[in-house]
Amino acid sequence: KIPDETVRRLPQYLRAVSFVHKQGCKYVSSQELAERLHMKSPQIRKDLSYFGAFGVKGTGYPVETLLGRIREILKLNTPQKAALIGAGRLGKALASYPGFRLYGFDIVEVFDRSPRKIGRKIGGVEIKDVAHLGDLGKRGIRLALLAVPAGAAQEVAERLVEAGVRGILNLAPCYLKLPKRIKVVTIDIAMELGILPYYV
Amino acid sequence: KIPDETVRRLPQYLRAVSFVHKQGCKYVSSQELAERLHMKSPQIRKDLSYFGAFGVKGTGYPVETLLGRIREILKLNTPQKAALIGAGRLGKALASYPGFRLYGFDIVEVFDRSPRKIGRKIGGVEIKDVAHLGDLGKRGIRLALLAVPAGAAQEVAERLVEAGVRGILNLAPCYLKLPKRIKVVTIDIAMELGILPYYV
Ligand SMILES: NC(=O)c1ccc[n+]([C@@H]2O[C@H](COP(=O)([O-])OP(=O)(O)OC[C@H]3O[C@@H](n4cnc5c(N)ncnc54)[C@H](O)[C@@H]3O)[C@@H](O)[C@H]2O)c1
Ligand SMILES: NC(=O)c1ccc[n+]([C@@H]2O[C@H](COP(=O)([O-])OP(=O)(O)OC[C@H]3O[C@@H](n4cnc5c(N)ncnc54)[C@H](O)[C@@H]3O)[C@@H](O)[C@H]2O)c1
Repeated sequence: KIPDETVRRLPQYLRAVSFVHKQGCKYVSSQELAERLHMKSPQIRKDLSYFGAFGVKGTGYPVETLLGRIREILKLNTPQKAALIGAGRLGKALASYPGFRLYGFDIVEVFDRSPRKIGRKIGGVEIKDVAHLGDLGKRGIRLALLAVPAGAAQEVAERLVEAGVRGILNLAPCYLKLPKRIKVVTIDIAMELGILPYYV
Repeated sequence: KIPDETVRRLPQYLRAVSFVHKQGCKYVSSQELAERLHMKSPQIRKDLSYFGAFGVKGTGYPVETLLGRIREILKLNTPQKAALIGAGRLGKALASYPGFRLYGFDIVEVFDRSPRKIGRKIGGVEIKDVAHLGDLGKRGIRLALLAVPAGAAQEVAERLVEAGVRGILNLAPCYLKLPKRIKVVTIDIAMELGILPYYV
């Protein structure tokens, strides 16, 4: 089993190896990855060895193989359908963000509760009424991005779990209390900014 | 000196204590904070003891005092002026986000390079030409939010440092190579989403 810290670093390796791949390189050394990612190369070699990726001394890791292997571990080779809840300021930006494609994500459904927004489109997807989520799991949607106010996030998250969602990216500045089997990642942008003055 | 891990947790304590304060509570126990934040209460007691916050057995920590103390440590009592670079999809959402106020932040200047956008307003602030940053440090702007494409982020960040910025919240999916004295926090929203399928 791969340790959680290693899994958390895999997307960073994916980003760095994709970059090198786009530049046409066939091999990449752990040293080069270490410089790009500002990590230590022994750490990188150890992480990559968990899933059998072995570099050849003097030439490094074959880029195509490494890319395929990381994408396979992260389960990114199967297209990942996601639902976006909340078509406000942040939701609008997320709905049309092309950067999710690198990880194989596609926002296929958008929900909101405002009658003014339901029926309009953002990112090319029609906004539907959050009161009618239906069976998201049955439609192959196991992931959701939550961009609703903090006060609404817990209740909406519980309804998403009932509808079959198993992983949530929470952008509301609050903690979601959900069963252990649901994977939640919370990003609080204001909080990350709040750390800076201490160091400046 | 307060350890870095403790500093990173302070904004979470601030968020939880502000919530309890808004509800009118005068005291809060480390146990209640532990439940709200899903941390362990010995960890919370240890963190709070670094800056002399002592709870009274049976009643807990005085909420007003705790709030003041955390804000003081994080230097959030002095209004923090920030510049936003990039008035695109994400920049528009950030420019009018009221959530930065909890931490005392105000986006006072916005820059972009697109002639179409310069002169317009977002979040009530006029967009200026990124070619003329001027002396941000002299105008009391030591922090910046970077919402430009990844390919432009490094060059823009270097110019911000020359203009006097000392802390950067980077929202572009790339690593910024800057002198050690500059504090950089990078948030890669797509990458955080990219971790979910592994667990789902
Ligand atoms: N705007 C930003 O830049 C920014 C930055 C960091 C964090 N956030 C967080 O992201 C979330 C969204 O912020 P925003 O600025 O887009 O807010 P917003 O008010 O512009 O949008 C919120 C949207 O959620 C909808 N909504 C409210 N309750 C709902 C419910 N129960 N079910 C479904 N939809 C519901 C509203 O109709 C609205 O369209 C908030 O939690 C905010 O704190 C925003
Ligand atoms: N849209 C999202 O939801 C989202 C999510 C995660 C990360 N991001 C990241 O945030 C950044 C901005 O994304 P976006 O969707 O707002 O893109 P965008 O293309 O809508 O906006 C980018 C803005 O930056 C400006 N710009 C380009 N080069 C510049 C330079 N050298 N100096 C100043 N301004 C410059 C452009 O004129 C444009 O207004 C990107 O790095 C993106 O990967 C966006």
